[in-house]
Amino acid sequence: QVQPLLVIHGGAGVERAEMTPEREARARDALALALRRGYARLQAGDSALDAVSAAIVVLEDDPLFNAGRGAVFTHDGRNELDASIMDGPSLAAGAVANVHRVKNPVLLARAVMEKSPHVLLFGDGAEQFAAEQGIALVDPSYFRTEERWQQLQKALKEDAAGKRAATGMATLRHFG
Amino acid sequence: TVGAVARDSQGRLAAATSTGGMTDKRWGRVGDSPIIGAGTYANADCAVSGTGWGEYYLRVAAARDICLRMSLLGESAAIAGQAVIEDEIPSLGGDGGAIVLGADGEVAMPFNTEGMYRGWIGSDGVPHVAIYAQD
Repeated sequence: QVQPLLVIHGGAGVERAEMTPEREARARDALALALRRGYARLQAGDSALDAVSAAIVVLEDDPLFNAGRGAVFTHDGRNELDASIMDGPSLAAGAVANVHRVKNPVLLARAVMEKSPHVLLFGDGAEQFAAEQGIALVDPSYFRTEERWQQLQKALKEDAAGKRAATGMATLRHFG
Repeated sequence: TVGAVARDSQGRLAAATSTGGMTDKRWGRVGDSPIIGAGTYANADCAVSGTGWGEYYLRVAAARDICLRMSLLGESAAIAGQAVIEDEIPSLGGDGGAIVLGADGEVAMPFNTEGMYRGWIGSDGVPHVAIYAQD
């Protein structure tokens, strides 16, 4: 038997200037919980796919991270979610893009991989597939957090002031 | 963006990534996270999940590039991750990070920003969490 391992990330672009002790403690707790949930699957003899799915569900459910609940807003004030998953031995893969009602997009990506002949489903069609597969759907308001909403308002004000258009794409925060 | 890579007790690797994209995005923009080979990739030798400026991860097919370096060139996770995340992407103007897991259990977590939320757990069963480069 091989020793199981799990590695996770919760996003790059973390800046000390925007960090508070409370936020850092929350992040560390959430990451530790994701690691424990995923590793428990590995210790139970489940697959690497099960482990990465379990870990990501924890992070999607935590509003601190830009995925699932707590996702950033688009220009139009919507939360638009993407996810993907891949199995190393078989090269099987599944992905979804631009979904708005799927509570845990990683679970839908896995359903695409395991229960469809396709790799990437998009938008309304992806959500129709989710409904057919019994994947949990939620009202889009589930994903909203005030912090993310204020980030969008700040960006829109900068748009209106011409700051972002004038300086071009290079100054934008493009972590995704 | 969040991501995970794992190796199970049978030595099988997997990778996954999930994201809300970028604030104020327009026109149905899609980044690297749902694109197999850009933000996510796994084969028998390697598993990768990326987080960063998606357009650059797409242009260099970042996740598959890291895995091909490991599979075909025999590079370590650290060397392959550094070549793509710390050298190639910044040379084009992009930034971000990734987590890389090799079939041999080697872990790399390269990033070129001030911090990246990240963590790992293995034989000791204890979650290890880090944020900044010096953590």
